[in-house]
Amino acid sequence: LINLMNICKFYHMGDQTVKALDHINLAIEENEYVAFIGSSGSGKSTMMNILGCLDKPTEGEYLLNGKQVSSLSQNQLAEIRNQEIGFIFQSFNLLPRASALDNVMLPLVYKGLKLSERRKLAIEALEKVNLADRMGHIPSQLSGGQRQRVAIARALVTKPSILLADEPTGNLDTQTTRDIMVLFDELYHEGQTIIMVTHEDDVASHCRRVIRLSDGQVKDDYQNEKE
Amino acid sequence: LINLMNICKFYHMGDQTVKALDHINLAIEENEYVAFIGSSGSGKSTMMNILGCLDKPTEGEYLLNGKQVSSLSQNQLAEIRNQEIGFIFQSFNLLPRASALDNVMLPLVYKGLKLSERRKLAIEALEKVNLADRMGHIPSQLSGGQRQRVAIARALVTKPSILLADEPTGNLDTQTTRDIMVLFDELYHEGQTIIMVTHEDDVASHCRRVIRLSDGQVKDDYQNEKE
Ligand SMILES: Nc1ncnc2c1ncn2[C@@H]1O[C@H](COP(=O)(O)OP(=O)(O)OP(=O)(O)O)[C@@H](O)[C@H]1O
Ligand SMILES: Nc1ncnc2c1ncn2[C@@H]1O[C@H](COP(=O)(O)OP(=O)(O)OP(=O)(O)O)[C@@H](O)[C@H]1O
Ligand SMILES: [Mg+2]
Ligand SMILES: [Mg+2]
Repeated sequence: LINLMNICKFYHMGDQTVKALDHINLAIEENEYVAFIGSSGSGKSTMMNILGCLDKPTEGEYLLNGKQVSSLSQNQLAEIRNQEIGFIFQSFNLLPRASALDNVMLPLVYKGLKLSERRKLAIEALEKVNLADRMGHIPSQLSGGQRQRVAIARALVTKPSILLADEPTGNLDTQTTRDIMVLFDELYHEGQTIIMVTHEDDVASHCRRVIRLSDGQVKDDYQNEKE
Repeated sequence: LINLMNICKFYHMGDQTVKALDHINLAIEENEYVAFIGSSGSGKSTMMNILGCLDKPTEGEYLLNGKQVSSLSQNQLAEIRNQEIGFIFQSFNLLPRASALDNVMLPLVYKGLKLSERRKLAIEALEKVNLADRMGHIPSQLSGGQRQRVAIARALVTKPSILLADEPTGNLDTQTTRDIMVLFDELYHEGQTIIMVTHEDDVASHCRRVIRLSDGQVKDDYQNEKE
């Protein structure tokens, strides 16, 4: 499904070069459940942005479903992002003047559904993250963990074939974190591909494969022992 | 040092009332090391904003150092916030167009120090959070955990007598979290008052007192057993 070949992401700052990703070679199959771990600044979000077609590498090739992403047009990239990928950002990126409900309804517009259907699916998604009673609030009227859950609901509402989740539980207490992991596990058992970044061991333990990044390179890549 | 008496924070949304804080009675002494825990939406950030004089309660009284905060002028409040309190926000709140160094230097302006002295203290603070090599980057050129550490350095640079930290390690890996807790422990042993919000048990275990909020009320208030 996903093939990264010699992927580099370099930033040139004056006379210094920051190597956010440094010659990454990686293959991820359909219906894998992957956790990226690694210290702060090791390249995890950069990796997610490239996987999600939100950013281009400086060098190297990214093959998604066999197609070279670098050769796709802006329209084709937008279509992939809207139809196939669900993205949960580390800093949520909600529309600040739209309610939780409107934020979650937004990705459904590309599915060509009518308003009543979009509303119904969005309310179901908000119920799954326990936020039905906050659907009218705009982001500034929500707690940090509530904004994070709106971002999660928005990514899940289109039932994406690839879910990219950058630290989806960083602002959540233990019980809420468990509820969210139940949702991700469900999606995985329905056949989807889940790729997440996390700092928490109990979250990484839900995944089947753990890839550790350090200074922009893959340092470890192992299977989680699970029944 | 801190006395909250019947503190309420209500939001009126149409015909519903959200009780973010619901009759809070609490006393915190000087040089305490307190962790607020509780589920997402339970009122922790609201509590921190009131303690930090960034928000006013709907009802009730807040006594800080014996003075009624509600009777203080805007100027007096600003002075308290600048001189006595260090605040680490759950969403960092960095100046987006200023470098990490400039962001950390900013609170020192109120101390009346000259530029070279402010720069020196800011660089030391960035070194303590392992970000000296990123001091020229602006927030969009930093990872999530790096932005969080800039916010931490900015709060610590004035050696505040009260440190208010809202989920200071939410975006940090385990090792970096430990490094940050070492800094907080140092500040505590120097006699400062540390009040933090956290979702992580190992972080709360550094504190001497743990207060659990639920639906805007204090549900638990216990001492951590430590040598
Ligand atoms: N401006 C507002 N208008 C309406 N409701 C609000 C507003 N700000 C906060 N709330 C509500 O007040 C409650 C408490 O919010 P608060 O941010 O204090 O929670 P929290 O404990 O910090 O949560 P988290 O762990 O998710 O950060 C939440 O249910 C939130 O929806
Ligand atoms: N626009 C940019 N310009 C320069 N350097 C950048 C830029 N964006 C990111 N970086 C650097 O690239 C490195 C990797 O960043 P990235 O956001 O991928 O880290 P991360 O692993 O997600 O970290 P965290 O766990 O803190 O979120 C960091 O050292 C960061 O400073
Ligand atoms: Mg990141
Ligand atoms: Mg909060």
